[in-house]
Amino acid sequence: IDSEDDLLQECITSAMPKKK
Amino acid sequence: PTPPYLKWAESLHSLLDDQDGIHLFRTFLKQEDCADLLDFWFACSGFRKLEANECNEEKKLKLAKAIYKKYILDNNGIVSRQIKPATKSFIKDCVMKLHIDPAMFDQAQTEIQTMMEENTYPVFLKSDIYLEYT
Repeated sequence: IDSEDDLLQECITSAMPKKK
Repeated sequence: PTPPYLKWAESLHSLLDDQDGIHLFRTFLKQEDCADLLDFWFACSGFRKLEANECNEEKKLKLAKAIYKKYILDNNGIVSRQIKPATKSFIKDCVMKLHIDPAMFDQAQTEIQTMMEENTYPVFLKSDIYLEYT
């Protein structure tokens, strides 16, 4: 279950803009 | 130069293009119990991006299932309630038939985005949390 959440979190973070 | 917080008021995209803007908007949505809307929107973008970087199919399938399970399967969830039944069936079909496509969440993401643009985003711009920040 944890890895599923981690995968999802990683996906969400990857779509966010990087610090300018 | 225009301060970032004034840019955030120009459009939802300007807000979601700035880390601090996202953070403040998410804090607001959390108060309203609908942070999942924003998480789902970013999850859809992240999922679509996976295709570009030669990622393995197994990971894509796992991720598509995870997004489906967390945000769409439960009809009482905040995201699920805002997505049209036809769009939900389409995604369910894709997951069940293992037909994983980078664009499979696009329509659902658009529906959530429209909802945020018409509803939560304008409310956010009038909220105490935003006004205090400015």
